Amino acid sequence: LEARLEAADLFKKVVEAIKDLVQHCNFDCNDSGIALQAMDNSHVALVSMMLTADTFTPFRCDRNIPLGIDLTSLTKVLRAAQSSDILTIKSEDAPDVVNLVFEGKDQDRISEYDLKLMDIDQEHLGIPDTEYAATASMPAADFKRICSDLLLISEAVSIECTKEGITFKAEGDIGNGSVTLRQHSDLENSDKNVDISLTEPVALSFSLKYLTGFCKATGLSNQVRLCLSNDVPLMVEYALANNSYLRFYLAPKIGD
Amino acid sequence: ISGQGTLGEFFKPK
Repeated sequence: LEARLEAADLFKKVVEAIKDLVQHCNFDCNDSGIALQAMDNSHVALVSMMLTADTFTPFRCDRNIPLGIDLTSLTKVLRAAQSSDILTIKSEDAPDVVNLVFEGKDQDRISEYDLKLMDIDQEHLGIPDTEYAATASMPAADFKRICSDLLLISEAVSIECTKEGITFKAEGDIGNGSVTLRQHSDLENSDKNVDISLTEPVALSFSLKYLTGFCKATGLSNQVRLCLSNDVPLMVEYALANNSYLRFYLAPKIGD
Repeated sequence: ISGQGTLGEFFKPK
């Protein structure tokens, strides 16, 4: 494997966004790119990352290799990379370590780290292709704000999506709160759009602790997409350049 | 108060 990223920033942010949810995971490398799928310990949330080969310049991977990595250790190594550094990830065929090289843009500093790999026996889960009843795209910063505000009211949020908009409701001991985003297109700045497509109305409840955790990915993308169907896990997607993505799945709360 | 579901019933091992 040899994969070079123009800016370490992307990889730093991806790892930062998932490291509190999952601790040990396999980065599955093959000729299509670097993928990761891992569930949290409580089996409530799942992270699915894809960094396509096109994200790297260049990308070369001659055979499928899983790189079992402790994300806490990887975070320590990535601290040494500045956001604008060129990052190269390298590994041998049957590796004991993954090699990370950080080069300053002006090329007067080269840092090289070897990170020990772990044997991780991780089962791969099939995520069924789902035609979601509702998808809502919105500014990622707005979603983060809504989740963190409502977490002060309650540990759960009910998300209701209709043709009119998407509503987040929290009911807590101190009172209730709700935020509605109406569909709109900002002609000057499409990053501010709220776009809803709906085949049937949905209403589901989720843990805000997990949703605020997913929002650690906010810096990766201007927009976030929520995909919902009644009685199936929510998908929260941060789309990245070159068809790469960071997706989170969250099991709904079950009504009594 | 509702309980928390898990992903196991939706996503099966490959």
